[in-house]
Amino acid sequence: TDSYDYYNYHTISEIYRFQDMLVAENPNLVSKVVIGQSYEGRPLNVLKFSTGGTNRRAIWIDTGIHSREWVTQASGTWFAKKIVTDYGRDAALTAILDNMDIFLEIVTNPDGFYYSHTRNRMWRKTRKPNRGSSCIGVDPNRNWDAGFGGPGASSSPCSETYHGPSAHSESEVKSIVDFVKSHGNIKAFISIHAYSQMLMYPYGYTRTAVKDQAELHAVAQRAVSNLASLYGTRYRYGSIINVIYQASGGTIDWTYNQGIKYSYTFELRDTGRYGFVLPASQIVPTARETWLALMTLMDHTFKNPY
Amino acid sequence: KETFEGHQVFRIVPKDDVQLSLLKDLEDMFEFQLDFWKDVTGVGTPVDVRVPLDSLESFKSHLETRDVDYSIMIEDLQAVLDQEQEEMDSAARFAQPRN
Repeated sequence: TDSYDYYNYHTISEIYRFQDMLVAENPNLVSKVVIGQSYEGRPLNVLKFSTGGTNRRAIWIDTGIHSREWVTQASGTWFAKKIVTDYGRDAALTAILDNMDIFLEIVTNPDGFYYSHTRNRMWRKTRKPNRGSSCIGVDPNRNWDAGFGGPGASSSPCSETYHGPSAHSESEVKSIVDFVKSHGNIKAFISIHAYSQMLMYPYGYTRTAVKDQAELHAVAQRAVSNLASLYGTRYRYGSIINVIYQASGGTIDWTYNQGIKYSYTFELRDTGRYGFVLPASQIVPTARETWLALMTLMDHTFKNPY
Repeated sequence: KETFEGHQVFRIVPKDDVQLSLLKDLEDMFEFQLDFWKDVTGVGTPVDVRVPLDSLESFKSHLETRDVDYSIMIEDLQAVLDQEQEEMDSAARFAQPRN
């Protein structure tokens, strides 16, 4: 993985190969967990970073649930390498990994990602056909059982924000749901999107403030400040409904309601000059600055057990 | 393979509640075949939207007759995508085979 080109975008098969290579190179730290299959039968691979122990407290990170947001899968790949490189060198990360596990799903929507490479660069949703409609796919960030089907999601299969026929109808979502429930000890859940530079916590489906709002807000403030320390990239932060808009059925609203207090979602670079076609030269700077915010969230989770 | 020749990405910043509601209506309108990259959120917050070539003129005139300002964020989306593909191809070409 030293020769993997982190400065360029890659196809799904290249990312799958990268994952296998990372596991092969770091057998005592990294393993691959297949949590399910996509609609088209692709494996839903999760990299597990663990130094031992059973069912340790854990941190979940996912990238690429919206397939066209290519900088997220690319950043996820960089994070994976960063974790193996920094373990044993960076005191904060080493302390985290000596006590907790990190799960990283780099290509959360593999069918959509493949489709965005081969057919339609602008594809965002899953690829499951919808009964009674010629339009394909569901928005996997509207498919969770948290205010499912409410305002801020569409009931039209042709919409980019179609919530799907029922909560967790998409295997890409259901597989995470099952994994989170069966693990039972995930303490932070970070879902990464692009673009527009925001760091958000629940809720999106309701104006009701989460009971941990003050703490989540303060941690977010610290995370975006650390992120900005590298290149001055400015982020907005707050609850989803306040920072973006009402969105029902979202990922981190469900995880928070499952008891995962440190539930956050990112929107990475940029402010809109390139949108989803962010040039490859921006991948590593984006990943580097995001890592600082991720470390803030992970370190806080580690130091504040609940 | 779906291509995007001549598609443009607009940036629109709603100035007031009237423009905000106008943009919200556009989100549910299939007529222009718009793809919202950044959805409508609030007054002063940019909205980014991809507009297909066939809808460009009618969409522009729709905005202009309602006095909504806009800027073009991406002039020709396919050109940007082609450049992205070229970079990927050249990266693959120069990738060193593993020894």
